[in-house]
Amino acid sequence: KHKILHQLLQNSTS
Amino acid sequence: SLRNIDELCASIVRSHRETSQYRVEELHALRWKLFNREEIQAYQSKSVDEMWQHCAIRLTEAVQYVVEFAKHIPGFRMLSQNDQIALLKTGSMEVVLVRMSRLFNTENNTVFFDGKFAGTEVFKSLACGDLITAVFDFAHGMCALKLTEQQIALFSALVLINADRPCLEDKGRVQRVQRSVEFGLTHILHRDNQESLMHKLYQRVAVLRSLCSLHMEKLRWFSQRYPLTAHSLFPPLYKELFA
Repeated sequence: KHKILHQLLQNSTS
Repeated sequence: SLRNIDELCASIVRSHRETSQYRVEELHALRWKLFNREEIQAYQSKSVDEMWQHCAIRLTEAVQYVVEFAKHIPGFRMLSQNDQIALLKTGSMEVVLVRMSRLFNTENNTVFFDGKFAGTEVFKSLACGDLITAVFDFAHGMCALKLTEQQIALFSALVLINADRPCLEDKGRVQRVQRSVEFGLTHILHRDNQESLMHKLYQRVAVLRSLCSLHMEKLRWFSQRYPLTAHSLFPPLYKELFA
């Protein structure tokens, strides 16, 4: 659940 | 302290600027670039599910920028991942709508979409005219407030950081971040001598809520009629947020 959101949130700042 | 509030506002404004899909000057230069008759026709002759898929992709792109914006709001990253997701699930669409008012030309009632300005007729094949009309009306109302980019930045952050959202683990912590953003917005409005805007902005928040529930209602209707498109062709992030 919410795999992509997790990923986006974990990506260090862009 | 005042210095802290200044720093908070500066961070939010910077984040807003760095995560805006389009700059205001850029949009201003394009404001009379409209879709022509044939192009409008092409949108109108798309099937309902084609147009829904197209718009779901555009909306998801806009949401990705909002996620980046959120990450740079001071205090957001200190929240638990659960609470970050809970805030984005309910707030990202609202921020997209606030941001959309920057892409709106009130002189001819058009919005920047797919590289040109589009009137409501472009979205006809979505088959949800009431939602589109309501969204355009909202953009019109936001433009009438003539907010500065700084005011839009702080208002967007306030829309997102809301301790009343469902499914929050640590409401108290969200509340503290929310209060600091509220302070920031009050500070900016005071500095701009526009304190009366605060009340009007809170009225906009209620409209945002109703637009989002209308969006969800339309999505349920669409998913029932076109389950395959909704299930297999919509962007995964769109499904995570709204399905």
